[in-house]
Amino acid sequence: TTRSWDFLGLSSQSPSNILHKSSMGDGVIIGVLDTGIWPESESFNEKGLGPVPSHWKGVCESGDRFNATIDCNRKIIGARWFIDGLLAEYGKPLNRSTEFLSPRDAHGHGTHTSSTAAGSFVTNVSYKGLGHGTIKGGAPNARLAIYKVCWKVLGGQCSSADILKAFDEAIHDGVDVLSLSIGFSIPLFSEVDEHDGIATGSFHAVARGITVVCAAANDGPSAETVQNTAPWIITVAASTMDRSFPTSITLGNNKTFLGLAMFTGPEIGFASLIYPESKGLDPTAAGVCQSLSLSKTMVAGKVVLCFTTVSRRTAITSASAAVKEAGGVGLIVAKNPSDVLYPCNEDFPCIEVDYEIGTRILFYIRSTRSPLVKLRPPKTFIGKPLSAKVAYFSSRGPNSITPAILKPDIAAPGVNILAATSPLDALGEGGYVMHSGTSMSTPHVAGIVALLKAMHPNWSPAAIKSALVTTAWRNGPSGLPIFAEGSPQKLANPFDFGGGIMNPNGAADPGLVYDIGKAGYMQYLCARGYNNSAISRLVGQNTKCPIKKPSILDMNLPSITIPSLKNPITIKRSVTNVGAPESIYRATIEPPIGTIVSVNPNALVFNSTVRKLDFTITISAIHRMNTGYYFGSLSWADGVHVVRIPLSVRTEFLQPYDANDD
Amino acid sequence: AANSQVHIVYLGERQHDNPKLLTDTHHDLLATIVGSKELASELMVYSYRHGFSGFAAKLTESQAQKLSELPGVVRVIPNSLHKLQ
Repeated sequence: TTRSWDFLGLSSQSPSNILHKSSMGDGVIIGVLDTGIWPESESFNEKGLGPVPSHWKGVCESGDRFNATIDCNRKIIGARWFIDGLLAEYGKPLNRSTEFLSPRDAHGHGTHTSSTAAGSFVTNVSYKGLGHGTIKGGAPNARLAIYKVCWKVLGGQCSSADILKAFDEAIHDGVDVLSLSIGFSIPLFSEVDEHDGIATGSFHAVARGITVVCAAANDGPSAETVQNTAPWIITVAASTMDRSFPTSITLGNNKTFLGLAMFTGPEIGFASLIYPESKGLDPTAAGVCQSLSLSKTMVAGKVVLCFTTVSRRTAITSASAAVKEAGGVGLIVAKNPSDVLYPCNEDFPCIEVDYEIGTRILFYIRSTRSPLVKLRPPKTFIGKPLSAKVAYFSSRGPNSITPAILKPDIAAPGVNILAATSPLDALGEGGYVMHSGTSMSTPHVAGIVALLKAMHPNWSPAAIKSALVTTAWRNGPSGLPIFAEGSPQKLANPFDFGGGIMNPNGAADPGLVYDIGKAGYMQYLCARGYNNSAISRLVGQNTKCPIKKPSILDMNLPSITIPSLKNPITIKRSVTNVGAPESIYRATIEPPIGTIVSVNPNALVFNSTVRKLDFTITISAIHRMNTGYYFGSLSWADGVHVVRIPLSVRTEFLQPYDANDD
Repeated sequence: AANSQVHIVYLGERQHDNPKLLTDTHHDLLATIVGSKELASELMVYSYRHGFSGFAAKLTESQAQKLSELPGVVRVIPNSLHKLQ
């Protein structure tokens, strides 16, 4: 977070942003369901914080190496743990030499997310000399309520029974925001199925005005991989930011290329460079990173170049281990470009380049009798000309449960995020680490939600989501559209980043919001086909769905997604004015290709008595053919605000299923 | 016991505001299936009683099936695992 908040327009030096207008989230309680917390981290110091908010009704519980009296303070106001559901399944006792039966974080993940959401200011932090600066949470004065539900078992697991219990207690405790960097697996369960404890627990939390922010998951860039898709949740994708860690690779012919890396150095002066090329029908087989087989005589004292098509980190890990074991001094990995970086074991110099640079280095090796290379340690580069992209790993829409509900909702920085961690984190250095994932982008949004709650305590979770989505950035600071990493890179669309990359200062003053109350969610459940008695029990009041099933498309979300347009369709929306009472908004439409879109009325006049207005959007297809999704937008503007929602339309004249089921 | 697995018995929104009473009703409901209040207490993993009503308990498939047929029970579903992202 030494750069992410500045990237999002929340520099602590600037007096005009919402960080200061919201008193940095003072009085707001963020509940974090994760692996617990390392309370001694400087990120959780209570300097300058006032008394615990009066609406807090929770507790701080002691346990293994966690003393509630000492370890909770005015920053960490609550801490509990829930493991009974996991232990009952796991079938053996917790290994207490590697994990604590308490809120103490043995993993590091929960400390990282908590410090990103609401950590205090900590100056002079860096990781391997990179990303130097001040780390802080999005809401540095907000308080943390820690619910440890994920455990260092099988790489980090959390059971739905424990998650539901944490929701149950958090609702009682008085949290204002819940942050969950947790996901499930595809195929998903329905939103009202407790297999997915997050959807059910969050339904009850949202019904009580608690905003629930969840990770979209890390299964990108394939389509239909987004998780936590219930419409009452804010689902967060991950983006990069304007920071990079370039390192120079200078060849013996004096040509220099830039790669990306995370190691401390020192510089590796000109050393021999090899590419393990084999003889026979497949000469490139020996140079595949994940299957390097190297002899000491061949590699000792040399830098090795290898190629991989595997996007996961395993290829780099195994290659660096093989090169190191054979006495090599460095590794250059040519792979599909991605900004996610991790150090190699024991700080071994491994540098990532794209295939183009990898191929040029390979041509140099093939054309030279004694190829040489010099590797410099990486430097931190921030600001222009770097532009943010949707991260390669970030899960993508469409939503596989309900394609008409756009997911993810929003993107936030989640690549190479420097924050506090547990001292037991294997990658940590001095209590800090860089991690990547939608786990990291989620608390960025939770922190901003805390600032918005401090400024607008009466806004509903749906209003907060709307403010975030309608003001998000689709373009970088240069005005050019944001890209999404993938193969190949492409312009980002709503299935990559929902409304766009979060714009905190814009979200604080959105002008209009698309609000949803309990009735709106009941309408959704009716549209999804749940029966009256199940809906009545879920919402706690007698509910009778209308005989004509409502359309999911009419749910008052800040987006419109039509998965199967055949005949012209008219969709309803309403907006509530949260800006100046006397305002006139006019509609601007950017129709998806191949569609005609009209809005009625195309001007909305608000005054002191008219705060909420309805309108309709009619969409029809120009061509009678099946297409993929095309994207556009509908914006309402009053000269001060632009309230934009994404439109996504697919025309299907030959339908694979009965579209009326939606 | 060897065949039992944690199940979540979901009862929906709370029917009243007294958490203690709600937990008692959860035990009663479970006792009707497992035979006694003592055994119900032993099998109960969690009582959800603040934000919504329900409980988690170690149940065999047939006990879970019987519970799901009781009035007031919205769904009975096996516990499952989530992952960090």
